Amino acid sequence: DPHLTFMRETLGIMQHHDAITGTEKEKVALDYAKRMSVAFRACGATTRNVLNQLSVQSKDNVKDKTAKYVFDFKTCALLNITSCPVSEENERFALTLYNPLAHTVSEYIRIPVPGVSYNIIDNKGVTLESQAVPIPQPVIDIKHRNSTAKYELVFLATNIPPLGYRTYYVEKLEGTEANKKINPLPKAT
Amino acid sequence: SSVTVIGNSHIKLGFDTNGFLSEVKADGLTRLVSQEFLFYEGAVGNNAEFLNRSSGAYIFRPNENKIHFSTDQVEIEVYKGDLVQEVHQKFNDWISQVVRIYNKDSFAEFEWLVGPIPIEDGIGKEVITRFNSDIESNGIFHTDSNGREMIERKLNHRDTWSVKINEEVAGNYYPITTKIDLEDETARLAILTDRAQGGSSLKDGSLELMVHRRLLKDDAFGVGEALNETEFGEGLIARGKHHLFFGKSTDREGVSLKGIERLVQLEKLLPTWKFFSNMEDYTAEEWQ
Repeated sequence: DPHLTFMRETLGIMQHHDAITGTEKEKVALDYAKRMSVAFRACGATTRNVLNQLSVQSKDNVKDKTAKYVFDFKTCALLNITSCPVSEENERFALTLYNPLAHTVSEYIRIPVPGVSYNIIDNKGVTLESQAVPIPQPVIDIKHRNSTAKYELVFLATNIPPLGYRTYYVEKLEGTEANKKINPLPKAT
Repeated sequence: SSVTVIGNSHIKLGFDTNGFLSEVKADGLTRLVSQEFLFYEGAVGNNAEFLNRSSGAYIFRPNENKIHFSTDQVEIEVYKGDLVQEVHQKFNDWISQVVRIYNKDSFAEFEWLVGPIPIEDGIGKEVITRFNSDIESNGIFHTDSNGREMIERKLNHRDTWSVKINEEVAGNYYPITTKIDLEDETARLAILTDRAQGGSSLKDGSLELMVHRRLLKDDAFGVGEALNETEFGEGLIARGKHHLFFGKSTDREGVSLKGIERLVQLEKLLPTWKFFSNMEDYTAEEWQ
């Protein structure tokens, strides 16, 4: 509760007309942004606990309720500048998508990655079609964007249940496996 | 051919030899639709009285409606694959965009990147994206009210009083939270935004949305500083998305474009939450 209450109080501050319209001094705007990022981090602990419990309960007749595996479930706040340490630095990672809407959705997902050859499987072990697209140079050139990602890995996540989640396993391919994947087509400038 | 085309069976976009969007084909219609980035010069008043206010955090007021094109030649790179087709556009050193169409979508995504806005010339700039089409909208367009009902707007007009427009541009700007659209009896053009923006339709068939601003004079409404945001000593860089819907304006078999727009609006504004977990220690089988 203390984490969620911190987010509640932060959003209480964000009701101020300055926070909504941007009529505050720049330093105040940066303070609003800092408070929001601290609140999201605080709630990250909550979502991690919940998702770890859910992933345990999803196994049938589990005796001990403690999660056998505890996963990070990290959020990447810099996806808006196409940067995410987890997907850039690890050759294997899982991506969990939580659908906040009350109806099933499908969504094209873009993951910042350093290479072009990856394999993506869903929770049933089905390999998904994916495509690597180069990150535009003006995005790569953004100063202070400390990212090794050169591509975005695109795939279509389908049938994510209402107020539910689906997880995908992403693995970088090496050697002959890698060559089978289509590199981004040559660019027509 | 001289036109570069991306798209799928639902919607296709054509780009001319200068790299600009030039036509849209969707819903059995092909119409001229172009898109460009421009910027207004921000007005610098002495703030002495209302008629001489500067453009700032509380006010949008272009300087004598002076508007500049960002470029007349766009460098483009085209990537086509099975899931998505993209045109990477570079308008100038501080404006670029990716126009993409995913293979199952019936709309196009415009991901713009603007900034740092240069101010070496001492002029504040207010950057807009503008879509022009041959739709005969007769000065009528619609803007949303907090993501719900669409309010009819008419150029240089107010429903409830006989308005005298002193500012031809700013006097016709309205708050857009999620959508702005226009139509004639055959075609309809709608733009979804990913955040609140100022917008208008200043001529038939044209929709414009303000994506970024950098101003150098406080507008004397209380904040006590110009809207001149910087990060690491440089002007702020803004990045965002617009989604373009185009098609017949008459409802088809009940599945009108507006219904799809509403659903996509919800799914773009409330996308899935992404959680990443390191799996270096687990094979795919173990993970499963």
